[in-house]
Amino acid sequence: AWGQTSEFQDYDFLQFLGLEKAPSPHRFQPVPRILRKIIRAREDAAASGASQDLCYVKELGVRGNLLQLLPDQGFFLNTQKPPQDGSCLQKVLYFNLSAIQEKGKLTLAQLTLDLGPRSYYHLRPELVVALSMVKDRGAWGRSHPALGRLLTQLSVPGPQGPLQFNLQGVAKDWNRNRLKNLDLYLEILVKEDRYSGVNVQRENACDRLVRSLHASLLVATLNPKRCHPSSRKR
Amino acid sequence: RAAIPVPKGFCRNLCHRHQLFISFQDLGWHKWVIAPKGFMANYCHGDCPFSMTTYSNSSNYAFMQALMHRVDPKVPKAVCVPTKLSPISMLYQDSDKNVILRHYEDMVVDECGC
Repeated sequence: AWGQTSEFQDYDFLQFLGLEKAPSPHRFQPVPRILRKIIRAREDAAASGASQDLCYVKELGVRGNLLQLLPDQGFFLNTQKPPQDGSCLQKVLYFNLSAIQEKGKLTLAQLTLDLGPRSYYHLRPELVVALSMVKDRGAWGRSHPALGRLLTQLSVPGPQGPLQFNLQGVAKDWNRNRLKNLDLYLEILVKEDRYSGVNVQRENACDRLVRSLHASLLVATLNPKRCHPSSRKR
Repeated sequence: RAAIPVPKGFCRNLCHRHQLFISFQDLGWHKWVIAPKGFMANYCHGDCPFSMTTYSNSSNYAFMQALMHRVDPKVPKAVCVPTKLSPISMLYQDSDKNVILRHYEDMVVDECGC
C-alpha cells in the first residue's frame, strides 16, 4: 500500500519458520533438561564453526530433524475412592499426536513420568508402575477403561529422577497409520508387603502423588526431504 | 543490528561478509522462543572486480564473468554471494503447550565470495 513503511514482515518470517502465526503461550511448559542440553550443544558447535549433522540427535541416539514435547492432556480415575489393594493412582494419559508437525517418519516416542521428588519420600520403599494401551476410548466413563496390551510394569525402588519409557511400538503404529492421538492407562501401586505406615499416611502420600505427577511425550520425526538417508558421518 | 566494522586494510567496498544479528527480543518473540536469544544471520555485499576473482574463495565462473565484463561491459560483473552457510536450531513453545526443537538449514552466512 502507498506510504506503507518497510516494517519488518513478522508474517513472512513466521511462515518461513513453518508457523501460521506467532504462538502466544499463556505460560511456559517445563523444558526437559535433554532439550536444553541439545540446543546448547548445537549453539556451541555453531559458535565454534564445527560442522553438524542436524538430522541425527546424538543425545538420544536417533535420526530426526524435529523434536516435539507433547504435554499430557489426560485425567485421573477413581479419585473419590480411597486407594485400595495397594493402588495409589490411576490415570488415563492422553497425547494429541495430530500436533506432530513434521511430515516424515517418527523415529522416537519417549514417555517421561515425573512423580515429583517429595512424593517419593512418603511412598517408601517401593512403587509399581504399570502402563497399558487403552483399547476402547468409549469406556472412559467407566471406572476402568478397556485395556489393550500391557506396555510395561516395573518396580521403582526409592527416590530417583523422572522415569522414561521408550514406546517403540507407538512410533511403529504412528508410521503405519498416522494415529490422531495416543491413550495410555497408568496405574501406580504401593507394594503392600513392606509398607509399614498407617493407611491415612499412604492416602495423603497418594494425594500428593496425584498433584505432583507430570507426564510428557517426546517425539522425534525425520523428514526425508530435509535429511538425506543416513547422511550421518560414520 | 549491524555489528563490528570490517578488518583493517580491507577495502570496504569489496565483496565480504557483513555481520547482522537477528534478535528475537527485538521482534517481541522472546515470549515464545525459549532458545536461542537470536542469531548472527549476516549477509554478503560488495564489489567483485577482476582482481577479486583471483582470490581463493571465488569461483572459476566469477573469474570468467569478470573477464567477459572487461571485454564487453554489457556482460554484468560477477556478484557477491555466500560460499559457506550453517544451520540454526530453535527451541520454542507453540500455542498448544507443545515444546518444539527444530533446525533450519542455511540460516547463517559464514563466508562470502564472488
